[in-house]
Amino acid sequence: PHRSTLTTTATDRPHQHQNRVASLLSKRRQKRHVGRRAWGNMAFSKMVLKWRLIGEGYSSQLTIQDQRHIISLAFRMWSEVSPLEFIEDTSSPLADVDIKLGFGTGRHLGCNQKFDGTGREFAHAWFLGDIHFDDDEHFTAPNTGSGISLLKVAVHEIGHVLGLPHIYRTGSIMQPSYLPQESGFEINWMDRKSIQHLYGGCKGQFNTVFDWIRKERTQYGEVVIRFNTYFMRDGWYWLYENRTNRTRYGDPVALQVGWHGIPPDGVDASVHVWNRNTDAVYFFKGTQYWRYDDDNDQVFTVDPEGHLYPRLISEGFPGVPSPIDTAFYDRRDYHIYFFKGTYVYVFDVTANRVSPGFPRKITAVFPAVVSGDHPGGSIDAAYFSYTHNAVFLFKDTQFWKVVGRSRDRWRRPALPRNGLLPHRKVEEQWFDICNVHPSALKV
Amino acid sequence: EKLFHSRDHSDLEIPSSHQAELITDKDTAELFLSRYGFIRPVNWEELQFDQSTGISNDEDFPGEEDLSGIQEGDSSLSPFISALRDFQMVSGLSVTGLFDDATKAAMNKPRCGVPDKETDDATEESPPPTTATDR
Repeated sequence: PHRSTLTTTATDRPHQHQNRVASLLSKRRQKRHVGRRAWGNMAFSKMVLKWRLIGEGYSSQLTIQDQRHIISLAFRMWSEVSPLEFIEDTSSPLADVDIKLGFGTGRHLGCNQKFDGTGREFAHAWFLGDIHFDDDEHFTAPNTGSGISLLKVAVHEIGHVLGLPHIYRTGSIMQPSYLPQESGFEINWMDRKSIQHLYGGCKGQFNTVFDWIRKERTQYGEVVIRFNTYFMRDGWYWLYENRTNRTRYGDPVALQVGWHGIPPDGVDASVHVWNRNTDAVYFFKGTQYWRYDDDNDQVFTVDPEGHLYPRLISEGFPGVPSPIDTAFYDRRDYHIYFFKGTYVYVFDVTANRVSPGFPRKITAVFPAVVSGDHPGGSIDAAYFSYTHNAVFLFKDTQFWKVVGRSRDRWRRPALPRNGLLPHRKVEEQWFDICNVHPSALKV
Repeated sequence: EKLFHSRDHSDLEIPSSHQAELITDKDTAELFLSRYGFIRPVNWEELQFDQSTGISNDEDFPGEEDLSGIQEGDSSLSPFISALRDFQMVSGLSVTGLFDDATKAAMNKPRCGVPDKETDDATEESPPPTTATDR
């Protein structure tokens, strides 16, 4: 009887699921298909899904730990490109587990679809339900270069469970036939759009966004200047690859993994003061701030000027209140712009004081180009992007681009100085910055 | 299975995992194509009367005697050949409608058991694993 749990339980819940799915389908059905189910249009109606590798269905080829780790990584890969989050749940009643996985050979796990032995079919899956792996296949861990990659098959079958059909596009993980694993396979752009077509894109507020600039030497000894863009939200961060318009594969990562010594639960702002005399990265949180030591990849305890960290903001930046909402450094006028509430404080780095006439209302310093289209105050993040050579103000899931001093105003001279162009959605410009469930952070 | 086994089960041979049946001829190819949705099973009720359109479809069905005149490669009529062409197209093979070696090799690749084509849930007897009604 145990063995049949995998499938019968699944059938036990038809009504519950059907209601949710039906509601989705009935809406879609009216729009597109009457009387026929449209492949690729059904989806889970909740964003946090529980999965379990069923004890009776462990593979005989890999250690249990390996199997669970690989499957956990497969779920995480889908989580990195969609608003879905996955939790491995080994304790709830089976009926509460959304996705059950298991290995079997031939007639297996009470399934009505017999496996065919070694070769050809390596797994199958049910919509919104279960996944079976054919244990007659030679499943291997990622990057072993032989056998059938369990990671790749798991990502494919989870794609089915989430509602994706077979997709014949080259490079798609949803191709029906197994292609020997290229090293480092990832969910490509089109597959991301397919899953986002079902579940929507990733949205959310950010604590701070900044470009981290550093000098590097090429193999020929030339000094080149590189920068990376970082998005931070609570205790984790993403490196955003501007060239490929997506986050780095495998992100988000926990803050304490990549930025040693800054508050692990997140910061208010990050500022990189970079000019002829100064090259200093600061992180702000509450009433204190830290300076980051690029060379040793951790915060200073004592910086070259002898300052002890963390320091009070009021000490390092007299006249600036704390905590702040956010801040950014504008290389063009060598000022740091601190935001708090509805006010902005412009800090003159050279003179080490707040510039005369400040604080001023944000609406006065950054007027709305379209009346009424303005974040008002409590800005989440202010970001000077070297990629776009522009300043962006983030609030909730929207951003406002500040009128560029040269190009924009050359094209439209009537635009106000530092005006805020009409808002747009963050996910329309920076793609796939998706959460994963905290339990998946370590995978 | 034998009714009696010796107590130490020494006469029980544990079968080593068997090899999946390869696709070698037209019959196994036909099974493959219908399993993965390229050949749609014929549903008589649906054929007799299509409720949603109220139109009787039986003029669509070519009938037994018409089939006898179909030649291999004459894709316009044989469901098998048009399914074969379908499969060749989605697999990136040259669309010949012939059961050639390249097609055979593609059919024998390791693959997922979920059908490639939308399947109609009228085939309750052996529903594909992806129909929601299974739940």
